[in-house]
Amino acid sequence: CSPLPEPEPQMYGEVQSPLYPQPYPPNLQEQWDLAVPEGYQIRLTFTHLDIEASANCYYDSLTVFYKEKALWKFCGSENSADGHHPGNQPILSPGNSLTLIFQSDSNNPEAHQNLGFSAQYQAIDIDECSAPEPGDGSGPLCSQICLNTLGSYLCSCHHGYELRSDQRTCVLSCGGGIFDEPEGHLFSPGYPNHPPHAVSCQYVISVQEGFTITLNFTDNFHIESMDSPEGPQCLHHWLELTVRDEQPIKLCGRTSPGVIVTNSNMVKLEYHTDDEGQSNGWSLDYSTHRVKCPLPGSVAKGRVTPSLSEYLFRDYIYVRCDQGYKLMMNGREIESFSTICQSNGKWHRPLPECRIIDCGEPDPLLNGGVAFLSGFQNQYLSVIQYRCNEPFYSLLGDANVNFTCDADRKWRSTHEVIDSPLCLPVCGQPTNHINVYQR
Amino acid sequence: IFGGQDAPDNTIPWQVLLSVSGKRAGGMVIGDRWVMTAAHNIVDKGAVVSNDTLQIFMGLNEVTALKKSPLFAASIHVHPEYNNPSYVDYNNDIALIKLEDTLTFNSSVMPVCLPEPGATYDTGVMGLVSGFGLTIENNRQILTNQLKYVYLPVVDQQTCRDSITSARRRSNNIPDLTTNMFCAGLPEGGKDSCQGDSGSPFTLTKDGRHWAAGIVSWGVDCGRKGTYGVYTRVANYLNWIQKTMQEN
Repeated sequence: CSPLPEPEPQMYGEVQSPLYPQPYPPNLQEQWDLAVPEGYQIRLTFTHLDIEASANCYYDSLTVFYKEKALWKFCGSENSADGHHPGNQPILSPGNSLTLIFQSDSNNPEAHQNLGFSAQYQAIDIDECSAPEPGDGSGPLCSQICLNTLGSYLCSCHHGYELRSDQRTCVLSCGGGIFDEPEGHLFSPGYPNHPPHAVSCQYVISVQEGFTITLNFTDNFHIESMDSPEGPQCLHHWLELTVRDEQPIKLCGRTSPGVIVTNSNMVKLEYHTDDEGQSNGWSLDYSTHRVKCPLPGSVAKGRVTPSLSEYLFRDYIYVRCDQGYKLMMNGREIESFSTICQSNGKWHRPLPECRIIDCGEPDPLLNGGVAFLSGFQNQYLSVIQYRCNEPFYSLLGDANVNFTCDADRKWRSTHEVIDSPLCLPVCGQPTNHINVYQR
Repeated sequence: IFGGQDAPDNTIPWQVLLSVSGKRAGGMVIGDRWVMTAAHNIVDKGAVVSNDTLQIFMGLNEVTALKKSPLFAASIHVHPEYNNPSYVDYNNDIALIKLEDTLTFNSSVMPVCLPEPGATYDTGVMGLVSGFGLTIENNRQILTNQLKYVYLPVVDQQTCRDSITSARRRSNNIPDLTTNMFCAGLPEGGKDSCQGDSGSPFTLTKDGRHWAAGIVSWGVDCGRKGTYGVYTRVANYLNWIQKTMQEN
């Protein structure tokens, strides 16, 4: 023998006695195991029941079991005086299964042929939330709010409470966790009313680096304090404020701390009360602001843009040099410069220098030379003059031989000519002449 | 040069002395890599002499000193229409020598100007002829060691042609005077260019500049009365000169 497989849960079905609607045969023992999904119960509705009637359904019967416990035993017909007929009302199983056993004895009354029964069943959602509290002392199904669902249920909690991990009971909510939105509102449990005793709540406000948190406590602030000669002491109830890299401070009393600028992107608040005393608690709004970077200063012979009264996290600045100057950083020329205000309040890189450009040594002139007229070391706006080795060479044409170091680092004449001039030989003009004085 | 004088230093800085297989000739500097001369100096028996037989000197007036620092030719360009196998046809007697090295000009080496397009050769205008060719002292022709010069007037073309015709009565095989030539000299003789001056410059002056009007080419005797020196008319070759220099 091997165990029969569990019947596949159905949402509805039909059960009929053998040969129905013909009279059922004698000596029967037939069993039906009905099952619907977990969380449902079975509603069984008889459309017809005609079983030989007898006292206590002694001879023929249809017995309904739930987990081996006989719940009902039916026989007879709708109007018979004997027997036990279910009538028109459906029957409801306690759980998601039912077993029907139909049996007949060896004798059937010859005058009347009984037809047996026909019944339909369907799965009916169990309203677990309506179930009475178990008597085992485990408490209600849900400690606060029970929400029935098809085939199951959910527990929920009132405002100010959180569902425990057992998904059944609720615990006082501190509204805790991590607050990472740029602004928000926090309050102690039950605020503005006093919460249950022995509260220990932690709140962490943590926003992106580059932002600082400012707390703004509302005026209605009440944390029990103990008076002492040194002033109010936060002995039993307190709100401890911890800012990164700073000593924690404890707040209590009836005076709101008002606005606290933390200069930090993370603030931890721990609210503590003991088993005695009363504190109505506190509430605050927090906001965040971008970290400020120092004013970048100025660059000689350059311009820092944009010019703002203050520079905040993620602000960019650019530096451009005046005409004739180039950007230099760490001894190297750079094509462009920008820097960003970082989350730590420092600029991503320091400002560059603007150094005057130079055009380099002017091209040498064959059979000529070059002389500086003004300026310094081939720098921007320096003026040079090309000359030819006179009297044996002369410049081509009457071109202006003065070249100026231009902003594009090219020596350029006033005629926008870049190429250096050309020295052409002077012909036919000896430096010494044949002088004939004799006549 | 007959009837001339020693040229002071740096007065004719375009003057070139050529030594072609040991034979003395003249030339003139016309660019920082170019020397112009007479074609007949560098064509021997119808063939252009090889570069290595040609030595080029410039910058000094004294031959012995000058010859200490020769320059050499990179290429020789004879006028394509020069054809003088029998030494009686000096038409197109012009050639260009390209130097191996570029010259840097100074007071002793300077180019002579080329003629302007349409330059005129007016009769009687005095020109300057120079050279290291034969000179005459005490009725004896001698080889000079010193650059000499003489001023000579441009001679009327017909007058020159007549003198050549007259000379033909005394001597055969006298070359023809063509339009590519002009004459310079004195009817009474005594002043002239001579052998060894070939290729040297005959310059005229305009606006204080010397321009190469002629190249010493040929003549009947030297300094003789009634004869004139014949010079290649450079102005007729401007296009060829420029083309040759540009293409090379």
